[in-house]
Amino acid sequence: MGCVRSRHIKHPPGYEDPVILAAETSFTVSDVEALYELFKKLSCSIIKDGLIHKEEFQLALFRNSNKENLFADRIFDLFDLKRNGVIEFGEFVRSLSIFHPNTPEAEKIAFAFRLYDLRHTGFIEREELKEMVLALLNESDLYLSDDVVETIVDKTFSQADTKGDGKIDPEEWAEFVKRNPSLLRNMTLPYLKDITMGFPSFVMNSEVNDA
Amino acid sequence: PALMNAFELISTSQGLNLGTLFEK
Repeated sequence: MGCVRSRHIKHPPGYEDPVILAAETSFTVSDVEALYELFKKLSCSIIKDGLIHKEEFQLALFRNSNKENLFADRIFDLFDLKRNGVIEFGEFVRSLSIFHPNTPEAEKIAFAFRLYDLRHTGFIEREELKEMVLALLNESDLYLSDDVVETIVDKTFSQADTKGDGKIDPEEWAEFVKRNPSLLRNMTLPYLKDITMGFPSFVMNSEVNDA
Repeated sequence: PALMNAFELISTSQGLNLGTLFEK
């Protein structure tokens, strides 16, 4: 299927026309075709069905398909737009486009908000923030006492929750990020501007004449 | 540590470093 490089082109489920994807994202048609080269590699690393399963996503991120990580789970879930447990090519391109340097900051801010709104309540709540801090500490093998964690969470919350209602809404989040732009640092991948350089083989597999 | 921004701390997670996807 999508795992076999062949001129007799048969695409996996979820494949979408690069021309359409380019029109809807920050990528060019060539970029999308180069991303397809990466997608083929990731989606056939364990289960050879041309879809990215969570284990394959974890393998690409951590070189370990069994590594549990709260944040990788959240990213996977946000990429999985159809919520069917796998990332299809169209979902992969549309989601990665958020991380493109040319994508408006407002989209990055909104994505980061959804990322941190663990329970999908439309707010980032104090308990969620503490849970994420504890997950980060656990992942990093760092130890901070509960008092210190509480202090960090309280201080951050007091700065972000400007309305003082015990939760951070999208508007407060956007204002907080404007005051702390470093929070969006990992929402931009400069490499995406040069994705065709990383996967030059897209030219061989292009289906678009003037790509 | 009391001066740390919790979100700044969280953003250092390896799980949020998607650049790794592009490493050969």
